[in-house]
Amino acid sequence: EIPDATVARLPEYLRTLSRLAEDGVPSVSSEELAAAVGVRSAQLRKDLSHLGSYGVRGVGYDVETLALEISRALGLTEDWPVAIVGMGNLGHALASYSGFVTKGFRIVALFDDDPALVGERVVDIAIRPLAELDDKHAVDPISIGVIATPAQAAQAVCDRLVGAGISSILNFAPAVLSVPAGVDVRRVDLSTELQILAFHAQRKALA
Amino acid sequence: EIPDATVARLPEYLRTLSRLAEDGVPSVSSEELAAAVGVRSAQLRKDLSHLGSYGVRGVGYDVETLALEISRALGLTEDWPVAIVGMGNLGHALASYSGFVTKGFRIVALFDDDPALVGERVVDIAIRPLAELDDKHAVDPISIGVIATPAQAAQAVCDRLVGAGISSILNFAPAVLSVPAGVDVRRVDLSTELQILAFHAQRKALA
Ligand SMILES: NC(=O)c1ccc[n+]([C@@H]2O[C@H](COP(=O)([O-])OP(=O)(O)OC[C@H]3O[C@@H](n4cnc5c(N)ncnc54)[C@H](O)[C@@H]3O)[C@@H](O)[C@H]2O)c1
Ligand SMILES: NC(=O)c1ccc[n+]([C@@H]2O[C@H](COP(=O)([O-])OP(=O)(O)OC[C@H]3O[C@@H](n4cnc5c(N)ncnc54)[C@H](O)[C@@H]3O)[C@@H](O)[C@H]2O)c1
Repeated sequence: EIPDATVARLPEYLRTLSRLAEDGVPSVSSEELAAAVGVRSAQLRKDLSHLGSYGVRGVGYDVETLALEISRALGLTEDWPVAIVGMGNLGHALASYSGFVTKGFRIVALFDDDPALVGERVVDIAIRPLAELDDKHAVDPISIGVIATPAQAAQAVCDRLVGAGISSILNFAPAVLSVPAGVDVRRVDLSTELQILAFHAQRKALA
Repeated sequence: EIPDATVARLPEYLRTLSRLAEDGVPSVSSEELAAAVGVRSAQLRKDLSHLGSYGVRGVGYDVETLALEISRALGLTEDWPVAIVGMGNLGHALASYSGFVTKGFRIVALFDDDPALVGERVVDIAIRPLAELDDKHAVDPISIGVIATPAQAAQAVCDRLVGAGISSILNFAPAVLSVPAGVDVRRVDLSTELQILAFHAQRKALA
């Protein structure tokens, strides 16, 4: 059983490893990889031991091998079809973000209830009304639903996604969603990052 | 010295406490608060002890008091003027996100180099060319810069912000920024959340 805190760090390790691989770096020490992500090297070794990944004393980890082991543990070697509901400003930014495609997340459907948006093509996919979710899911099954609607629409949209059989949801709307057991919801709040910056800025000012 | 991992969890505790306060709940046990955030209660007690916040055995924590202690530790009782550079899809979504204002982050300036966007008003602030950064910062000092430009413009924009004296940067562009010592950069990668969802979805499928 891999602890949640470890799972949350794996994408960070992978991002650093991908950069090293792009730069042609063959191996990396646990100290170096830990420093790049901002954890202690003992924590990194403990995290990676959950995957059965061990470095070689004095040499460290092989970059390509470790990146593949983490990708496999995260399920990134598979195909993850994603649907975005709510194609306003945020939906448009998410649909065209290159960072999704490079990790195996394939945008397959875009939904919005605004008739003025229906039919518009973004990343070569036509925006459809949410009423067409079941038809689309039947043809090209959706693994992950992303909610980028206003808060008051979020629960109803979530119910539609869960009703269609989608059990992984990424929610951007500032609303707490209630879901049945077996459905995973992750909530993104970009103000969290600003709060961490504020913490460090305040400490700098006080120092 | 508060560990980074603790700092990263404080906004989560605060979000749950704010919800409890809205619902008029007077106190919360460490088990209950820990479960809402997804950590063990021993970890929560350890995190809060760094702030000098202790619960009362058998009663737990006072919701209002703990929320204020965390807000103060994060510096949220102060005013944090924020500037956004890059007013495309993401910039528009960030500028109008209500989740910033409620935590004390005040959007004071919006910049974009596209002449077609300059002059447009978003949340009643006019988009200005980045060349006007120094004038704006002199009149209404900016604490945090948010970069929502394409990757290839990100380093140059970062240099402009740092050159103006801004030492806290939130970067959305998929580019690694190099900054002088004393400048904090936090990077947001929304694919991280999708990877964590993929991890849990894969385990459900294998179970
Ligand atoms: N969590 C964060 O950090 C963060 C950051 C920015 C924005 N947001 C949130 O993301 C959401 C979207 O923000 P935005 O700036 O893109 O808003 P927006 O108004 O530009 O877009 C919302 C879109 O949702 C559509 N919509 C509304 N109800 C719908 C329904 N029932 N079914 C399908 N589509 C529906 C609208 O037609 C619109 O196109 C908001 O809730 C905002 O608060 C969150
Ligand atoms: N990190 C994440 O999770 C995430 C998610 C979505 C998008 N993004 C990234 O955010 C960025 C913005 O995405 P978008 O969809 O809003 O793109 P966009 O093309 O809609 O907007 C980019 C804006 O930046 C402006 N710009 C370009 N160069 C500039 C400069 N030198 N100075 C000032 N403004 C400049 C453009 O005029 C444009 O308005 C992209 O880099 C994208 O990859 C990141």
